[in-house]
Amino acid sequence: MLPVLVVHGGAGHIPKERAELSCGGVMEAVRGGYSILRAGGSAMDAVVEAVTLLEDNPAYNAGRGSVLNVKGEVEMDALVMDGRTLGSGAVSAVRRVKNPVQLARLVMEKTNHLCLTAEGASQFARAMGMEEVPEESLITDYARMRWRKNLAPGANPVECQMGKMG
Amino acid sequence: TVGAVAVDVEGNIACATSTGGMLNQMAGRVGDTPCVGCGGYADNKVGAVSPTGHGEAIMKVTLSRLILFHMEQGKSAEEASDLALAYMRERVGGLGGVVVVDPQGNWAARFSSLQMAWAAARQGQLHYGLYTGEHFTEPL
Repeated sequence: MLPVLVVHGGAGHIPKERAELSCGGVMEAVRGGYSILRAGGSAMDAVVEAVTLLEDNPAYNAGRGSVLNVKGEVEMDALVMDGRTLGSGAVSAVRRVKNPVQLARLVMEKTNHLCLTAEGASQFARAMGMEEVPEESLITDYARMRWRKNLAPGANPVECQMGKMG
Repeated sequence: TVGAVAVDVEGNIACATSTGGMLNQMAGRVGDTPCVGCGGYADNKVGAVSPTGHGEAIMKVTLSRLILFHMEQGKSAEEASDLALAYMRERVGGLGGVVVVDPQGNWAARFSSLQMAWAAARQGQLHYGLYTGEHFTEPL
């Protein structure tokens, strides 16, 4: 079987000045994940590695670079699924975790549950020995600028994020 | 939102999706990403999907499972993606994009929004694009 990996960095409106960053990041992520597949690694290892690289890249809305909610906070969600067993793990509204996708994988591998949320997910992360990071480390100047802009009366955050029809 | 789908040398399939959510969303709002069948699905017998886009719309049509349903009915990864994205746009006015693989290693990166950054690797080739219709390749 020839291995294959496909990644995305999000749909919607990507400003021209960020287009190169967006393309470069997904290429780097696919190279990272594909090197695992070429070495005989599993599909699960490859997708988690690729998504971890994208979470660590501030150009994307995940991990470091996440958008802010109306209160100016970062709440993140992640999911993994294994096609061999239909095993799945997820976290929702999790805070102060550097790589939510790795936490989702731990939910799949270490619990009998499919999804842990909010403070429960954070507690689980601590129990699994995952380092808690300061919320500030996940917030970029770009995310803060967009948050401020969309606090204005009459702002349309969904339009701002999703853009026009393709 | 970011995501990935893969098939390994043993033919096993997986998907992963991660997101910071919607800009200026209400505190506590959860979108499609952590929901099985919405924010991703993987089944060695059919394929895998990781989506991105308007989470509420994706959830209303269970986008990932809908694409795999079309593939179970004989559609290619690309045809199934286009059908499901068109349905989501027509039925609930939602925009988004997906990356998809099938057990044979066929893949697709399709979207109804203006842009989606995507990249794929297979047989020593790197494929990538951003705007609709873009498909560049280079050696890995």
